Amino acid sequence: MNAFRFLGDMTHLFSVLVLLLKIYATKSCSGVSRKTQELYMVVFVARYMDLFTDYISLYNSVMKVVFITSSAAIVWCMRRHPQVRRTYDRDQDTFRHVVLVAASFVLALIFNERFTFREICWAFSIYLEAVAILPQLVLLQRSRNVDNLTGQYVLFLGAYRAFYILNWIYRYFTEGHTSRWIPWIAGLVQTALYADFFYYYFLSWKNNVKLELPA
Amino acid sequence: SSSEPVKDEL
Repeated sequence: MNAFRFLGDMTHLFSVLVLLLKIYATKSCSGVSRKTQELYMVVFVARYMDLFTDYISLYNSVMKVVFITSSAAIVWCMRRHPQVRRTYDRDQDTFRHVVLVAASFVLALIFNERFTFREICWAFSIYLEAVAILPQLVLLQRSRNVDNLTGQYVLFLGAYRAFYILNWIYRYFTEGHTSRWIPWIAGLVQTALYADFFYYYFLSWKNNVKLELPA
Repeated sequence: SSSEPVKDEL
């Protein structure tokens, strides 16, 4: 495992920890899109079904369990926790996320590495992950006051994607895999979605003002 | 194995 891959996994892990910390410490999920969290839960379950069939490393297995359980815990808090659920911005989190699920599924049926149940699930999870942040970005744009932790959550998620691209470039030159166009294209789309956010995050940091995305 | 290069990622 190269350093880029490891840094990617760590920033991904940090993003989840930041979000759990925000929800736990403030007992509030304001500014957090439940739809994005539900999409991530679907992504992780679809992709990590190999948890019991393909062992790669203890590191991989532990991370898979962490990502599935943490996303489930966040969704559970936002739906069931007596205090947290009341802070959910239901009226602003209106993105039609079912459309993303359906579109990703159709794409996975057409573009996959093999027409098997597992490969279709894997491709589906790659496509869905690429667009799962959209409800969160729309919600950020609608909320006038983005709190620091929510901003950092999205920043870490974006960093995770950027590090994974560097990881693929590194692997391309050291191992030479050229046929992996599904994660490459989906990964580039996914990272591009953060470009706008990175720009405004940088501006708010540079000018030392609160993050606000233009409508 | 080299035929499964990316699925060792998360």
